[in-house]
Amino acid sequence: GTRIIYDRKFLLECRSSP
Amino acid sequence: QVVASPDQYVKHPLQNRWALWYFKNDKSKGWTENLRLISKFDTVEDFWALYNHIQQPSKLGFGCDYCLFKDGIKPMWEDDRNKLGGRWLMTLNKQQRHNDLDRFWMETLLCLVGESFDEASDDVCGAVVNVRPKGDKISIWTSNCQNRDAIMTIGQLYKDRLNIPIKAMLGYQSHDDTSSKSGSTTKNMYSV
Repeated sequence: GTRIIYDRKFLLECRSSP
Repeated sequence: QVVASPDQYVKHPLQNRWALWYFKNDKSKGWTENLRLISKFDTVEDFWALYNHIQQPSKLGFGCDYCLFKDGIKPMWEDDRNKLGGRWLMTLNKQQRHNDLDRFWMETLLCLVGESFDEASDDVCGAVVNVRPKGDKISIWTSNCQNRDAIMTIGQLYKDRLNIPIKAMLGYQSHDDTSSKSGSTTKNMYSV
């Protein structure tokens, strides 16, 4: 099946977005 | 008329739902009574909302732990999905509490929620940070200590991700050995 993967760059961007 | 793109309001789903636990060392209570579920989450946004809201490990008192485990797995050896497994264990020295503890723990959480270990991510049960006077510890728990390939993948990718110097050795111990150790040290089944 598919796996939902997030790299650290994306995760950190999500942290700072409003 | 302005229409927001889904990316702006749809939360980003995680592969797994996770539960964050907190263990406070209160000697007057039993071990399991001291273990508290803080909250569960299954999106990136809810992860950050929780993470930004709680104390960093370096601010916790001695004897306290944070545990992040897949929903349905209790953060203890006895849980059915832990009892055949083990953990990659990183022991930190006292100076590292100031310099490394908090950033290593955040990186560990990002590895888990982001499924950073390819197929081996399925073997991950959770992670624990123990704040201790003699030296803090961070560990990643996996479900089966015999799954050598998955365990080595996790260990190697984790070591790379934390940028730990090559010579610093990371050891993997089975929970069985850890729980039945006679001496002060537990033998490593694997190391990277």
